[in-house]
Amino acid sequence: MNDQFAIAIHGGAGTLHRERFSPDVVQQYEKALRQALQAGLHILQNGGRSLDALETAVRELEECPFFNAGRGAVFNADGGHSLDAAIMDGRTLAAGAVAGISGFKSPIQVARAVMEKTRYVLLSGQGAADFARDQGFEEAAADYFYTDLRYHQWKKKQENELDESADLNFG
Amino acid sequence: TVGAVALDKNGNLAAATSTGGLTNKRYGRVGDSPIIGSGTYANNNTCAVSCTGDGEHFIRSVVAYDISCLIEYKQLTLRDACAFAMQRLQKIDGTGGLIAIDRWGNIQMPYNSEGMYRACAYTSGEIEIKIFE
Repeated sequence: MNDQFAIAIHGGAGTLHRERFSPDVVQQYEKALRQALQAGLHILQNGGRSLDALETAVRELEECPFFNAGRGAVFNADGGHSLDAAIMDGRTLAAGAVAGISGFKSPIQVARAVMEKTRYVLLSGQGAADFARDQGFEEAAADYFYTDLRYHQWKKKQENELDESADLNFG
Repeated sequence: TVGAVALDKNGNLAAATSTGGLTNKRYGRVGDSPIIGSGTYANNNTCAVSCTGDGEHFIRSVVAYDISCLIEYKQLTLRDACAFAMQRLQKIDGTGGLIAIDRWGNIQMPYNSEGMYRACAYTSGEIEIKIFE
């Protein structure tokens, strides 16, 4: 064991529409990033595992409505939310992922269970949701994921028929 | 899209990514985030990477694994490997960014879009939180 540890997080990249970012908005986003970073850092400082630090930090970001993941995720063409997540352990090269899962608060939690409790790497769609339910992960109704920002982005994209490459949701 | 990469006191690296994907996505579209090697990758011998941006471009360029290979097979530094991978992404008009960490605790957070929500912390206690340049 050495004393070296470090962590980095991101909340997405893309066309952030800089004009939206008044000092107050910047402060809100920076506060949200700091909260997630500190949550993961605390685990590392106390000798915890990098996997636990990541899952904790990403769950903070999934619960924050500012970012396109979990609560605050973008809308799909059906007006719902289908979420993807992955986690990978550098020590064993084990990995777990879910794609197109709906109705669960923390996709990264489900991805980690795929890694640690199945022999699979990637579960998708209804099967991924069935697995998450079998594992007892917390479910949420559609309004948990709803935010005005994403709803209006979705309506705008539908009305304007912007092509898929129009970057309205920064990653 | 959100993500994290970390190095713990046992020298273990890990990477995680979670996303809602693209607004108004159809037909079960899946981006790079859940694709191991494209949007998410970790290997104690090289680095841990989490990506965000135009998922299709990150899938086609296998960006996360590309960075790991550049370190493992060409002995590039994390900085140079990330720069090379971002150049390749740019060549196919991909936009976005990534966060990466190596086994010595070096961190890179490059992006070629207007901004990226990002933050990092080191053993020293130094913390960096940024959105734009």
